[in-house]
Amino acid sequence: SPVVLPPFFMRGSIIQLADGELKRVEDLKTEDFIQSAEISSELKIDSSTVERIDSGQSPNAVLIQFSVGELKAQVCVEVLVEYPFFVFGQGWSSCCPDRTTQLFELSCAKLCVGDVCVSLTLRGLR
Amino acid sequence: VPVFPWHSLVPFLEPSQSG
Repeated sequence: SPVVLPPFFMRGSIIQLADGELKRVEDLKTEDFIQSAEISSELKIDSSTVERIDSGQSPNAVLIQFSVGELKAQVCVEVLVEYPFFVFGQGWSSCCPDRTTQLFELSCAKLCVGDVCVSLTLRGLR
Repeated sequence: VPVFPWHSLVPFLEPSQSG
């Protein structure tokens, strides 16, 4: 349900990387996700490109269509407009960055069609 | 202070979720 956002997007939240290093959510870099996925025996990082952004069925929600990984599988997710995604080389981005910053004090860029987001998949799933 | 794992921050986008 896109109703409640998880607390770990709140500025100052402590995030543990796969190598055990601790970082604040606002300080995370693309490399942190890439290196953590490389270390992880179970998880693999995928590139998910934003193909479409439509208004969702729930209030304050959007429907985002991604093309995921090498196979460019089409996946749709419905999230609240302030839900932040991590864009490669850019950082946290959402469909309503002002709202994300207001709620989480997390600086945030605008998520746009064409942005490539970090996503995960289980190793060996395909 | 709670510590959250890195992989909770980004979505699992599995093809099986399409459609």
